[in-house]
Amino acid sequence: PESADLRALARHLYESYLKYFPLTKAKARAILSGKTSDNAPFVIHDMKSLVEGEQMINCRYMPLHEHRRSDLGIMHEVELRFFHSYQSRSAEAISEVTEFAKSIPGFINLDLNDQVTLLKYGVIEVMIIMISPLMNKDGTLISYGQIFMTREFLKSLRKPFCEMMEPKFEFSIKFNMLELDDCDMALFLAVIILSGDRPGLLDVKPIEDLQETVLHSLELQLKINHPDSLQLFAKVLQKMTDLRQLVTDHVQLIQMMKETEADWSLHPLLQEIMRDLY
Amino acid sequence: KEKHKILHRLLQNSSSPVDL
Repeated sequence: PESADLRALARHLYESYLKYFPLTKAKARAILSGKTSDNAPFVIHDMKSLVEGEQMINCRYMPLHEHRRSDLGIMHEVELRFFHSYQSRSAEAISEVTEFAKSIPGFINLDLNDQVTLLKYGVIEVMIIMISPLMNKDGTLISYGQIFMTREFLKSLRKPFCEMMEPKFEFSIKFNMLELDDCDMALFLAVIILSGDRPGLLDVKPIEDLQETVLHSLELQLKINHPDSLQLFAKVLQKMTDLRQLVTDHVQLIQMMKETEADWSLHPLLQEIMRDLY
Repeated sequence: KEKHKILHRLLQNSSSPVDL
């Protein structure tokens, strides 16, 4: 394809990224570095600030059960409540990723079963890329950037909950060093979604053709946007290998928690995605 | 298809993200 077409594709994907993803990298980095006119995020670093943070966001994402309102109950139930809210936000994010995928030219013309397969295998990888800009070595933004939760607090939760976010921090810190911007990210997310090697695909050729065009667009975008960053295109693509391992470990952990946590129920959409995944 | 009911619904919904 002509480079003008590749630039138009980059602009289109960037626009739909802005349309469907509420917290961009630019905004997240501004919040994290304090360079924004908005209020600084509320910091959750212990049980007391967690309760205050929950009240601040009106408990929408972290519902308290009436019979567990004692302080002792809060201590015991914090992990379950936190991951209930994590699941609700994940389900919303999957819906956003789906809309973004549908906006990739040619995606909705693929076999519907293949669209399902691409999303099933792609969404968690995409979500890990999307949370990277929200993270730094000390913690992560949550709740659309209103709250900053410290890494130490997440590590202080009981097992296995404390093991959930740490691998994402390790990945994100390295991924953020590539310094991709939101337009680079939009193209990379489309490349991930259009992976022709997902298990069970019925018609691989049209998917690979679409991915090839987006890959060309990403390569050109990185050359223009990062002229001094050598081999950036190759470095970005290498992240896809790390992502697959990260998702495999994540799904194993969730499935283990489903067995061991009696009070834990998995959101139906996450169940659909994780069933028979790897 | 039954196994991925919600994903199918999300894909076939023509407007904005559906309420989950």
